[in-house]
Amino acid sequence: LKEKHKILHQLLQNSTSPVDL
Amino acid sequence: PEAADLRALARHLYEAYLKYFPLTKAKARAILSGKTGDSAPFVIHDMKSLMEGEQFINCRQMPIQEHQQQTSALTAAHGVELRFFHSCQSRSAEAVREVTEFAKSIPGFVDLDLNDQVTLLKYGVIEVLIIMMAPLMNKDGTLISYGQIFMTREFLKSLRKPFCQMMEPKFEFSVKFNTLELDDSDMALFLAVIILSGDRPGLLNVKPIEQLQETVLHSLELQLKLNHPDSLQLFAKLLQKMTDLRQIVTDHVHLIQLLKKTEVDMCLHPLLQEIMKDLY
Repeated sequence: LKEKHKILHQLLQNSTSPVDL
Repeated sequence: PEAADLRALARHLYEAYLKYFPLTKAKARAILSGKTGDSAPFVIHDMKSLMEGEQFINCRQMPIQEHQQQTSALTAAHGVELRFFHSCQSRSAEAVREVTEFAKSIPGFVDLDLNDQVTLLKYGVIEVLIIMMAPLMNKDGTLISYGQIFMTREFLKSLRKPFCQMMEPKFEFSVKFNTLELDDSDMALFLAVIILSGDRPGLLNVKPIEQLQETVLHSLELQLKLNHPDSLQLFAKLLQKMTDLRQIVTDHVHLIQLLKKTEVDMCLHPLLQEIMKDLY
């Protein structure tokens, strides 16, 4: 599931700083 | 849990809500009722005002990425609807990031299985975004672009098919939802309840999610009793809205899937694509 949702996964793992969307 | 713990949870979620969501209901209602002094929103009511308003729409987007380069490459010949739709997608992707940060602030959420965190967001985030649209709407239109613009409902209905069908169900839902008169502190708890739904497809470990949701539900029930002492059955009425919400999301996703098939120039934002793939 994590593999299919890389951006969501990244958002969950990263800190509160804005992520490149 | 003790009432004091439930109140502390409500305060914590309200603070997180204020931290991550830039346009609160209080601010939106002040704009809609003209109580913000000199900063009335720009009104989009026809194609001409849409063209004029596009500079507002684009001014707070995320740094330019591949997707937005594609967006700006769209010419007028591709249709104003598609261009506007792409602006909406950029804002939605940013809103997904805000909702993710809010979810991470729910006590216990980040301790859940990471796969389950992904599933809860995948299934919950569009429901949350639709609930968060309600405070921005009234029967005549909606605030967009962080409250800088008011777009009329009639204008949205005048767009070509199927774009004209996208917002009308949200207006119908929002006008009814707004009669419950929730404030931002109630909304914070309700959003957490939605995110912590233990019946999302594919969850690996349901029990801890249900336990977290139960605590937030207790906190919401207490909050509504204290904050709306005269509103009978408000807790039950609010929970019933979750059923309507699922239908709206299902219809919304089907509409996006239809758009993907019928609109040659349509490109879906990668994050939204991830969320909507195999959703319903």
